Amino acid sequence: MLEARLEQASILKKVVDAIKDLVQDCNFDCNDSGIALQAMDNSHVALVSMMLKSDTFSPFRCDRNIALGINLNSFQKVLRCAQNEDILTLKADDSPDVVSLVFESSEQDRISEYDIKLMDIDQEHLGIPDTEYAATITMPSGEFQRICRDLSALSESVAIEAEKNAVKFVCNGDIGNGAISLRNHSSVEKPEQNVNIELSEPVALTFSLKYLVNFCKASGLSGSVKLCLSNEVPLLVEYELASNSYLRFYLAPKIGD
Amino acid sequence: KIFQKQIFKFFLEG
Repeated sequence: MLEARLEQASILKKVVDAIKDLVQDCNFDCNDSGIALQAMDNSHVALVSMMLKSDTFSPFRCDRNIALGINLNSFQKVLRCAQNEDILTLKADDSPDVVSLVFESSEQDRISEYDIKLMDIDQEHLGIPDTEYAATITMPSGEFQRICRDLSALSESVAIEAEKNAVKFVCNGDIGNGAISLRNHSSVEKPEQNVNIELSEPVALTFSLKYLVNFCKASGLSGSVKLCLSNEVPLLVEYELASNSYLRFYLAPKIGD
Repeated sequence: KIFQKQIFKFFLEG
């Protein structure tokens, strides 16, 4: 059986809020290392990969591999019934028809119990290869969100150009053009504003802003975001969570536009 | 979109 207790319901609420517009039905794969999810969007150009390691939970117990097939719209409806600071416990049997969620208020003697009906989801699960990226950019997640939102007002796509010590976000639209450059920046006083660009070779790729804006819904999960780029492989957008957990998005570059 | 799908396929299947 599965029993996984989260100190704060907000983590799961934010994860589901961030991915539910990309993927609708998906399996939450539970085993003794934690809870994982991998799903492609309907158009097969973007992929979500989530890993909530067992250390994220306290306690965490999962004796067997269990796949919880959940409709994310339903999941979000139930998670909205939890306060952000509630303690959240997920429970399921070894061959479950439902997943149970218990929300406990740490301040009040309130316990809320919900069940979500599970579904059989036949999802193709392909391994994501370990990749050496040509450019890895770490920047404030709020900054990346603002850039994507601003540029999406002008254009459907953005070119991300990484070169030594600088990264440029460029768009060309019907009403005009836009470009934002960020340089390596490190501050001891405000480390949350640091920008770090690691480069083995310059790389420039174009991506759909619609997807990037969608990925940025995860900004509330982490103060910084990591962008990894290489020619001819999907962009990796990673939000690191506590205990080595993560929420990752992959997006194929546009070619020939 | 076809190219984008292909890039993904090659990436995931190695």
